[in-house]
Amino acid sequence: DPKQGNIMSFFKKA
Amino acid sequence: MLELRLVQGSLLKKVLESIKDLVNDANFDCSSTGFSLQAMDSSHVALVSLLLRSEGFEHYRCDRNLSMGMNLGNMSKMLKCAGNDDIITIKADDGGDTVTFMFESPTQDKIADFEMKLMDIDSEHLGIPDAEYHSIVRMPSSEFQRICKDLSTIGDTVVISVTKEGVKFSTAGDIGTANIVLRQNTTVDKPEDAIVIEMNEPVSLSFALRYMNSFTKATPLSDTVTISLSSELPVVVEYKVAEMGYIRYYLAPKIEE
Repeated sequence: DPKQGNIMSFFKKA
Repeated sequence: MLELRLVQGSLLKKVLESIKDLVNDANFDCSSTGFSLQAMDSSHVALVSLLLRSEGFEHYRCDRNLSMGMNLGNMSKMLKCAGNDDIITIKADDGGDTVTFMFESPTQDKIADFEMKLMDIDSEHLGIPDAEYHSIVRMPSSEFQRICKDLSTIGDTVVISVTKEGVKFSTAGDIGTANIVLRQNTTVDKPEDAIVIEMNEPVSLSFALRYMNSFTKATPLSDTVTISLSSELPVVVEYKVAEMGYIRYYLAPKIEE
């Protein structure tokens, strides 16, 4: 099964 | 001092219903631009970004930037006490630990004040880069809600694929599989009924249906929804909030290991 990605790996802390 | 008067108070009620199941606590940020919020769900899979521009309020006073931590469940309880036709005013003092929601009936014969305790929330603000999306689909929001609801009875994951044929929503589960294909259709009586598919590059991504279903709580806010997809990025599911702003949901894709 595909693994759920994490939003913080796409968007960095401002 | 902050004082925001929203004649169409039902918009704020609907906004809360659209985010309270996804996010428990969040900071509402108030600046000269508007009333905004950015928050992730507790497992950091989805992010919601809300903007209600200052021009959309009948009266907008925000003396200095203010961040107000609120429990969205409690805020929703309070806003549910406002009538759908009520005018809602949000009031707070700089440095205060409460926010007041004032509800005025359209005939001004009932005025209610609800004061809610604020909370300190240590939230991380993420930078969302501007992106060129491979494909952008605009469709009736009720159709998107129906598709997500139907597919979640079959499977847990939706694969959204955009090709020159159209946009395909697919799922698979223990009982079988389902595929729903929508083709571009702009020959409709009402523009909000159109299906518009803008494909720069074909794209196919997998997402958790549980989150997609949660996003569709925003359906009462807008007749249309826009889904922006790129193979490198979280999907953006956007609902406009009348003429004054938007709710954007970002959802990280499921990735093959």
